[in-house]
Parts: sequence; C-alpha cells; structure tokens
Amino acid sequence: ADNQPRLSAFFAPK
Amino acid sequence: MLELRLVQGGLLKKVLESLKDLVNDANFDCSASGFSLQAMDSSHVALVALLLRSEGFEHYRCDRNLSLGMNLNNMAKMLKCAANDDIVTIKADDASDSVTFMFESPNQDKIADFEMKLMDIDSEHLGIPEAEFQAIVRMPSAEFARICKDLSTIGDTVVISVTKEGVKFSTRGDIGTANIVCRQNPSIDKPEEATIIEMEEPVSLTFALRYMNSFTKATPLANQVTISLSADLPVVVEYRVAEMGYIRFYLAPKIEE
Repeated sequence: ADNQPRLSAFFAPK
Repeated sequence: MLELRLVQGGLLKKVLESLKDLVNDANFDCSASGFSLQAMDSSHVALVALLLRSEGFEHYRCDRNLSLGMNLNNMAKMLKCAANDDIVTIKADDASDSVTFMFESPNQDKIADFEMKLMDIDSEHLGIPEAEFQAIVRMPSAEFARICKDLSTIGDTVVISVTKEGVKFSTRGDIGTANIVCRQNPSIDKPEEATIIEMEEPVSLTFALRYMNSFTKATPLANQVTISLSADLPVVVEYRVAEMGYIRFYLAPKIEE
C-alpha cells in the first residue's frame, strides 16, 4: 500500500 | 518591463542548484514585493517556496506582475556560466517569450548576456496556512545534511522525533537500524554551530529520505536550517537566503503502517 500522501491532502489549491 | 540586479549573484546560483533536482519546470512570480516561486515535485509529495524580497536587490524594477515559466535545469546551466562573485541581472520585457541573464564581473571588465526561452507552465498554487508548530529545531545545516546522507545508506525513511532530550533521527533497513540524537547546544561563541529546540509537545513523524536529501542541496545557502514539525502536517525545512528571503521545503509525512 502507498503510505505516502500527496500535499493536496494537507493544503488546498489557491 | 522587469529588471532585477543582484550584486550577490552567487546566491542565485546556489538557489538554482538547490531547486533543479526537485522541480523540472516552474513559474517565477515577479511582483513589487519580490521574486518568488512555488512549485511541487512531479509526484506532488514535496513543495518548494522561494522568496527573494525586492529590498535585497540593488535595483528592482517590476512594472507589473509577471510570471516567468522556466526550465530550472536550463536556468541552472545558464547561471553556472556566471562566476560566484558576478553581479547578475535578470531582464524580461512584458510580452517577451525570453528572459535575459546578464553577468558582470565585479570590476566590470567582463559582461556576458545569456538569453533563455520561456515556457508556458500550468502551475497549481497551494494555499499554505501559517501554522503553530509543536516543535521547531534549528541546527547546523551541514550536520542535518550529513545525517540525511548517512541514514539514507541504511534505510529509505527517517523518523524525526523531538522530545525534551533532543531531536532523534532514526532509520531501519535490511542491514540494521540507526539512531542519531542531537541535543540542544546553544553554542554561544559560535551561533552557527548551535542546536536549538523549541518544543510545545513531543512529536514524531516519518519522512522519505530521498526528498530530505534533495532539500539538503540548499545547504550552501545557510549555516543553519530550521525544521518545523507538527503531528500529521507536512514538515517545513527552511534555509535563509542571506538577509533577503528564504527557501522553504514542505514534505508530507508518511502514514504509519
């Protein structure tokens, strides 16, 4: 399983 | 019309060397306040935010906001042609599809200009809120680089744990395990060698060492690095760029299996 989330899981697009 | 003259041209060379392996293409945003960039790596796991404030330039003219799309590898190639003590000027016309880098030797006996084609880049900017961190570690940048390099010979990930005792960097791989603890050390005589830990709460997070090692390409920019950590949030690894700004790397933590 991929246990590396992307940054979009933390920061919303501006 | 854009014209930015930086006496410490070597800084721009170092900035590009620290970005070019993480990000292929990026838009440099120029406004009255400064020269900035926000870009993610191709897998959208890491992000870099650069700011060079306008006050840090000897001459800063930016008539209207401009976004210059550049291939960072090609930009680095051009800046490599400047000497470390050259004065670098970045010039672009509003409607132009190219940017010019001018390099002047300190005694003005050699002047070179390099013109580079600009690119159209679709970039997505993320809103990064100001955060209160559970722990902030400030330590010598060369020490942090050495730790990341050493641990990556043993494992693929690093667990960074901050407690009252200090900051611990741990890894595990097929051949065994490694733990490196750095204790707080105010180093009053040599502040560049200090390790300072501000901790609200103990915190422990896991990160891919591949990205951490990439961030340490910025080590020549600053004697100290700041690592800001909060549970379940991306780490921020910050290098100051002289008195004029910063380069900040964000990396999403791994989810514990």
